[in-house]
Amino acid sequence: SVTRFNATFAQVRENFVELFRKLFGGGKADIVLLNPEDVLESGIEIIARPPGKEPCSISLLSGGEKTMTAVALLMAVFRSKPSPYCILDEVDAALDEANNQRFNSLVQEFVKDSQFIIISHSKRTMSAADVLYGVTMQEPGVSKKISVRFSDVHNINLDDPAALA
Amino acid sequence: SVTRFNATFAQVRENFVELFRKLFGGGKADIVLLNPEDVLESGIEIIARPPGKEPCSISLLSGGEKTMTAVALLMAVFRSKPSPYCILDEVDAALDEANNQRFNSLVQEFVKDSQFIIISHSKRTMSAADVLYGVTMQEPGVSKKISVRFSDVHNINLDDPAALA
Amino acid sequence: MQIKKLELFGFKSFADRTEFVFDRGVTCIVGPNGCGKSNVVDAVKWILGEQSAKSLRGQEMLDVVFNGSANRHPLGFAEATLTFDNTSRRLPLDQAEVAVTRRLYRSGESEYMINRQSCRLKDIREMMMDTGAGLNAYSLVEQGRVEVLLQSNPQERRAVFEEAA
Amino acid sequence: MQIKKLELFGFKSFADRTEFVFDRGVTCIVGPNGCGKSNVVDAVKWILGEQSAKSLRGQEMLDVVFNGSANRHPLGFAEATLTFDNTSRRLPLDQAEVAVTRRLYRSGESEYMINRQSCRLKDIREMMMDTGAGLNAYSLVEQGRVEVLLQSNPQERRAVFEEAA
Ligand SMILES: Nc1ncnc2c1ncn2[C@@H]1O[C@H](COP(=O)(O)OP(=O)(O)OP(=O)(O)O)[C@@H](O)[C@H]1O
Ligand SMILES: Nc1ncnc2c1ncn2[C@@H]1O[C@H](COP(=O)(O)OP(=O)(O)OP(=O)(O)O)[C@@H](O)[C@H]1O
Ligand SMILES: [Mg+2]
Ligand SMILES: [Mg+2]
Repeated sequence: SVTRFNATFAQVRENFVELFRKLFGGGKADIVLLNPEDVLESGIEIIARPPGKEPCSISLLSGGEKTMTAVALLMAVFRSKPSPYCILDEVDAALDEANNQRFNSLVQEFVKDSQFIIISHSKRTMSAADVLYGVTMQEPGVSKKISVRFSDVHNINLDDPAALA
Repeated sequence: SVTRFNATFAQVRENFVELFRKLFGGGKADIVLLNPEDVLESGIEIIARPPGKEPCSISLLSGGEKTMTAVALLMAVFRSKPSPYCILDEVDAALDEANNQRFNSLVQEFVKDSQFIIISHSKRTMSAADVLYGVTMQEPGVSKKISVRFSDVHNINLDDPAALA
Repeated sequence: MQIKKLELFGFKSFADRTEFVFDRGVTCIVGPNGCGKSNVVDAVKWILGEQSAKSLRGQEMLDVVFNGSANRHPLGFAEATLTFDNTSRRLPLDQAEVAVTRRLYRSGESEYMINRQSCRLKDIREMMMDTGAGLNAYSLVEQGRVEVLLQSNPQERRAVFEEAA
Repeated sequence: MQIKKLELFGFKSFADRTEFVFDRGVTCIVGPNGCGKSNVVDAVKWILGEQSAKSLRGQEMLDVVFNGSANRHPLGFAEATLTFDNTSRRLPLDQAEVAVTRRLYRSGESEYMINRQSCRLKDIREMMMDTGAGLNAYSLVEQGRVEVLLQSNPQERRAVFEEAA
């Protein structure tokens, strides 16, 4: 219905504006209905301006900036209708160390209401987790679950199948 | 012409088979003309089987395996007709540490004939380079070139704009 | 309604019965390229009713059945079970735990179960529909897909908002 | 025919005249998300004759002109120069160095130069065509695009082979 869509849209928009500023340490973002008269059919436009930069189309943003903007929008939707769990597969691939840290801090704000299952190659993301599961293929072609300790994260090369054996 | 395409195809195929085995430490790969009678119009199929695994469509390969397969094919074409330079923007984003190392070792085999300009967030890739250039935005919105020493790679957080200032 | 457990047996690279127990908070899954981490994400989608083989990186649905390795024969079926904590009774069953099972045989035949009671796929999808925990666009982000919200056209983006409304 | 130098002035985030000197071997460009690394790659494509604004992540070609920042006004034009080592005389000019310059004014007017001689864009593209160093698909891989060879349909893949043939 129109009322419910408008209510959701307003809430997601408010969350997005706040989460973007949190992830970017400033700047400005918005989501806009392209066709405000036709709420039930209108497409949605995204505006994102990192701090200190001029507004430009989101296509010009860098790889890492696009990931951070997408995460802000995703979590904005999530916050308006929380799912009991959230599964993220290598969403931090394009992030530098500083943004990786901001991303992981943001996840912490949602942990109270939702369970997160995150796949990552980043040691920083691993260190921020509560539990680590390792998956390895000691026998070629066959996946096996192993337990990984937090002390392993920095001591061994987690990506080396031999190390995890 | 048909002869020239066939010659190139055969050479790229031979390179691809070899480079795939080198990057994966084994396994089997091939490129196939879908329509051998119609060489000038035929599409090209890629077959890739990492070591120890059963052959399957390349769509089922993991993110890192797809990157390694694509790099093998790209360098196979490159070897048959070397370009004087090769510019790679964060191609190692999906690679674990072990594959990152194999990727960088492979680049070393092509360095004799071609110049490489590689953009990366990976410390391992940075350490394998001959020269490092830093780009930073001390003044918001304005890019600036700075020199980065190899000792910086492990000592400071290269992704922290403040650290590079 | 958090995930308590995920069991895989014959699903993609998980030839052996493998169980992942999940707790509140953040669980991080780690391991080398190609070892099976994203296959775990595919299993969750599959159990929740994903019908597009392409969305599971396959050419056809039978691609999810373990198809052998250097030392193993292909298996005759793929099975995966997702167990939810239902103390909140968010799922319309008067049980503290709800286990959803999906099985696919090489013959192409499928079986579905809720708490070991045989059911149809549509029963699973309908049960998940109002919980915010089904196959929606914002509680599961596949590898390489985080920027999809930014890239997609305004109409596709709208679909995500509608799921949250 | 390697790249000796790349100069940017008013190109995207490079508001100030910036020069990158490149040597043989591997040069790695590093820095935080959004600082301008991929913009350097865009500049090389642009100088070599890229005419698709979309391929440079813009909506229109004027998007490559520095459009201001917190402390700066937009600039009136974008300029970039790529200088090649031509001791091999691989480029059809009897000069040891060949500098290719492209400039775009806010009015929409463009200027092109080869060794400071005014020319047309098509002269630049034709000069680069047989060298294997032009805008081909295998000597420049943009961010997020390494897997394109695997994803593209068989006919698109063929185009890459034809460029190498
Ligand atoms: N039906 C199947 N039977 C056996 N192996 C399979 C099957 N389907 C997929 N695989 C294998 O699973 C592997 C991919 O696993 P997955 O995508 O989970 O890796 P990953 O751990 O996510 O790696 P990355 O870090 O590179 O993303 C492939 O090598 C593929 O061959
Ligand atoms: N015409 C322009 N004027 C000013 N700034 C611009 C212009 N075009 C692009 N930019 C800015 O350049 C930035 C993107 O730079 P770039 O893509 O090179 O980053 P990057 O260093 O590759 O980052 P990442 O590591 O995230 O990939 C964006 O923040 C964008 O606002
Ligand atoms: Mg994966
Ligand atoms: Mg970039």
